[in-house]
This record gives sequence, structure tokens and C-alpha cells, in this order.
Amino acid sequence: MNVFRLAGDMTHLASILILLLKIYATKSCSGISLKTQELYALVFLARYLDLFTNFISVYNTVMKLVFIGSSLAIVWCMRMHKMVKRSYNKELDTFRHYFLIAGCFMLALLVNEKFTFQEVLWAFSIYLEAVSMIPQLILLQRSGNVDNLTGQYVFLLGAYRALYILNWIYRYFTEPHFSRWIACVAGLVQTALYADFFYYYFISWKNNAKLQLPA
Amino acid sequence: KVESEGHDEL
Repeated sequence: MNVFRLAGDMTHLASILILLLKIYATKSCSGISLKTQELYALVFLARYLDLFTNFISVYNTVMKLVFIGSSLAIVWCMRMHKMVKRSYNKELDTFRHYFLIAGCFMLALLVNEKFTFQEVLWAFSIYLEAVSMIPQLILLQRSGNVDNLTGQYVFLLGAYRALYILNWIYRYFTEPHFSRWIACVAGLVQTALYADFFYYYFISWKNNAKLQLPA
Repeated sequence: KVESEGHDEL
């Protein structure tokens, strides 16, 4: 575990806490894509199957449980909680995420580290995570206005991906046999998706103005 | 701590 990896995990955790805070404090999920949240829940469920077979560390196990639990809780709130549900921008969140799931699954069947149940699902979760932000970014683009907490949420998720890239560069030079090319390529794609958002985030930050995305 | 076996990243 290096400092970039830890910072990346903490940023990821912070993004989820911000989202939970937004939902809890404002009883609103406006600007948040349910599709993206469902994809994340699926990503964590598929990836952390090794919870039962492969113990790495207490840290690792606890984080996995937190990620699975929080993502399911968010999906539950957005679907079931009366007040939260009302604020959901359903008409803006129309991206056909089933295509992403099907495409990623096909890719995982073809490109994986080993053709076993767990490894195929692991590859699937990596590919799906890479594209699961797309419905969220489209929703923000469509609504134009991004409220403060939603902006921070997306920014922290992007920062987490950027830190993971630094982590891989660090590991590549410090560990003798480090190569995770599936995760690295998917991670680069995922981070690139945030480029546009980052650009407008920094402009709004520099000008001390509300974050707005061009239509 | 085993970091080289399996997928150790989150």
C-alpha cells in the first residue's frame, strides 16, 4: 500500500460520504443518476466476490463491505425513500445502461486474466466501473446546473481515479512483477471520461463561480 | 501481507 493508493481510497470513500450526506441532509437526490448508482452497486457486488475466498487485509475487507453497503443503501434510498424518490430527475436520466452492462460482460468473456467465474466477473466489474459514470455525466450535462455537493461528488470520484493511476505508476517502478494491464487500461479510459468535467470544475473554481456545464 | 496474489486493489 502506497500513499497514492491510500489517498485514492480515501477520496473514493469521501465521495460516497458526500453523496450520502447530500441525500440525508437535503432528502434530495436531484442531479444524481440512479443508473450510475445501480451500475456502481453491480460493480462492487461483482468485484468483491473474493470477500469469501481471498483475505488480503482487514483494511481491504472493511472497505469492500463499506463500498457494497453504501452503494446498495444509495440505490435503496433513490428507489424506495418517499421524499428522496420525488426529487429524482427521472426524465433526464434516460441513458440505456443495460447496453453498458451487456457490452462489458461480453468484453469480460473475451478479455480476462483467467477464464474462471471469479476472474470473468472481476474483469466485468473493472470494465463496468470504467463506463458507469457516463449516465451521471450525461445527466449533469442535460441539467446544466450542478449543485455544490453533486459537483464535489463527481470531482472526488475523478480524483480517486487519477490517484489510482499515480498508484500504478508508483507500483510499476517499485514492485518487481507489477502488471495489471486490464485494470490500468480501463482505469485510463475511466479517468479520461472526467477530463471535460474537470475542465469546467477548475474554471468555476478559478472564477469562484457556480459550476455550470455547457449544454 | 500478501500483495502480489489475487486482486489487492479495491
